[in-house]
Amino acid sequence: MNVFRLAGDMTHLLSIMVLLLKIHSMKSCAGISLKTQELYVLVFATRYLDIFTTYFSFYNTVMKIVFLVTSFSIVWYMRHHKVVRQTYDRDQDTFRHHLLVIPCFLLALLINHRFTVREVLWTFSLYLEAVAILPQLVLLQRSRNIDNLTGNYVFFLGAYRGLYLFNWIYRYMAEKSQLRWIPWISGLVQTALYADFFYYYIKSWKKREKLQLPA
Amino acid sequence: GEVMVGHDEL
Repeated sequence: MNVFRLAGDMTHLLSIMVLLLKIHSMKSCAGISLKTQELYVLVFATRYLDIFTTYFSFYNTVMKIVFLVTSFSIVWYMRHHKVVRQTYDRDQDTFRHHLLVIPCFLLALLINHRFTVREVLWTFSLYLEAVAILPQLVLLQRSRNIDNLTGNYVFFLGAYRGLYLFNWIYRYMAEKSQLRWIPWISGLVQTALYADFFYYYIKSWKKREKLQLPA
Repeated sequence: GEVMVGHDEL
C-alpha cells in the first residue's frame, strides 16, 4: 500500500470521525444531509459485499466493517435518535436522491469491467459514490450557518478521493497496473464536484472567516 | 471468490 492510498483512507476515516464527533458531542446533525448519508449506506453495502467472500488483509476487512457500521449508525442517529433527529434540516434537504440511484445502476449495467453480479454492484457503488455528495453540497449552499465540524467533514470527505487519484497514478506508474477507467473517471468526477467547495473552504480558512457558500 | 482488479481498495 502506497502513501497516497493510506492518506486517502485515513482522510476518509477522519471525515467520518468528525461527523460522529459532531453527532455525539453536539447532539446535532444540523447541516448534514440525510440523503447523502443514505446514499453512502447503499454505496458501502453494494461495494463491500465481498467482505464475506474474499479476504485481502486484516486492514481491508477492519476498514470495511468500520465504514459499514459507521454509515449505518449515522443514518440511524439522524432518523431515530430522539435529540439528534430534531436538529435535522428536513425542509432544506430536499434533493431527490433516489433519482441518482437508477441512472447509476443502469450505467453500471451498461459500462462495467465484467458482467457479473459482484462486478456490476461494485461498479454501481463507484458511480453512486461519485455523485452521492450532491445532496450535501446543495444543503450546504442553503445553510446560512455552516459550523466548523460540518465544513471539515465535507473537506476531508472530498480530499479522500482526491488522494485516491494520486494513489491510482502511483499504482499505474510504479506497479504497472492495468488501465482502470471506471474508478479513475468516477474518482475524477467525484473530486471535481468538490472544486467549488474547496475554493471557498480554503478561502475562508486563509482569511480566518466563517465558511459560507454563495447561493 | 476470484480477486478482481482494484477490489483491494476501499
